[in-house]
Amino acid sequence: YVLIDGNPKWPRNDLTYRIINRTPDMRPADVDEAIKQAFEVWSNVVPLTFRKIEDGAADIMMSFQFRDHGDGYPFYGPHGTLAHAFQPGPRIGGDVHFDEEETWTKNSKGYNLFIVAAHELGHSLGLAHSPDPGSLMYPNYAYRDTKEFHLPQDDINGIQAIYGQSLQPVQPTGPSTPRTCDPNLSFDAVATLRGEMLFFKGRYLWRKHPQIRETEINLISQFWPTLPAGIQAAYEDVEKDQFVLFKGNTILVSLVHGYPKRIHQLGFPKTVKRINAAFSDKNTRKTYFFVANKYWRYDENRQSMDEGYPRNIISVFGKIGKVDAAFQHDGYIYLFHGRKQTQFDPNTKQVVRVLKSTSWFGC
Amino acid sequence: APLAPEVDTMMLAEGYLRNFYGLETELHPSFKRKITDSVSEKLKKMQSFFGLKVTGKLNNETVEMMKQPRCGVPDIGE
Repeated sequence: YVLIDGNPKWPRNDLTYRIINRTPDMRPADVDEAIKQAFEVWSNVVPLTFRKIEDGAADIMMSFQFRDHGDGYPFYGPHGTLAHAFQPGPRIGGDVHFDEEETWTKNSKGYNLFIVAAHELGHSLGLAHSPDPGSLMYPNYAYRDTKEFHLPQDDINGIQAIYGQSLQPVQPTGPSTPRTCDPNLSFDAVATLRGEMLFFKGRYLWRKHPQIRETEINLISQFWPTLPAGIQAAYEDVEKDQFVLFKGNTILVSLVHGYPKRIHQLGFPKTVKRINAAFSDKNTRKTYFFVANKYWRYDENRQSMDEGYPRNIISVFGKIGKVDAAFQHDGYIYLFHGRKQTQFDPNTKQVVRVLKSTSWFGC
Repeated sequence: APLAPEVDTMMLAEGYLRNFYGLETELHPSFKRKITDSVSEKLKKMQSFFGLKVTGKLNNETVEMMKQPRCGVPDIGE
């Protein structure tokens, strides 16, 4: 987390707020509810209270503004800059301005007012932008499931550094962003996509370009706002230019209509509830699915499962146990299991070597 | 007439660095070299903040990051 230069903070713990105007994009009651919940994000973790007033000057004045609105920080139309807020202080201090030209919503379409308001209130209370991509105070917008929202630990640490701990008997905790070179890091799914490698873990996604040493970590929702966290398997169908993802018994395909579908439509028996890992061989057009200690092979040309499957993973790939994630690269198959990955040569049917799961990140 | 893509990208970058990284571009034309140096320094700060490869040059990853919707508050103190 990062605090605003000079560490400005409110001198009192009981603050007032006022909603000056509302966006026509949402019902007034929904605007009020989104903003109330945004305040609760912070009041849940520090000893601050926020009381809504209808008239007069409040500590934090919230409004929807259009283009140049007289504070030296104009908006420029849809997208780009969504909102801004001022650090704690008198008059304009603490105030929050939303760009009226954005499409504000209470869901994943357009920009979610609750998410943006909660972020801006972080500034109103004294937080600057955090470089932690999983934090609420990261500068870029990313949709998060608002029903499952928990303030990330980075933000909790930041706001408690200013106002102290919550008065609750049990201190609240939040999710932490995984460290890229954590030796215990495992992945939910790994796949290639148009020359890049994508590593999924919870609500996070690492993007690795083979020619670039640095690895980017972002929230999955930054790239696919409607995609759920906790993707369990993924593969790229190079020929169809499709990216296929699995969670539970659901198949999702990026940019293709007619999805989600059920995994049983691929030919799995009803007893299969989820797929642990998948990869597709672009040369043979065969896709391999790993489920518990077995694997299936699917023919992308015939659109059906090959006969003779499932087979035991151990019979072909050796004693590696459950496979968490899999992908193919330069002719080799990489099977991820826990914090390790096994490099397998499909031609010699031999294990080449066992690596750390994070070896792709140059750790 | 529409701007050439590279001009468009340079304008996007200058606007971004001015708004969020304190780039000052209101200098006399004879200080053009100084502006270029300043852009490079600010780009490095921005790339470092977002965990991108720090080159001081406007590459695809940096432009992609600049195009994302975001908060209007600067990333470095004012």
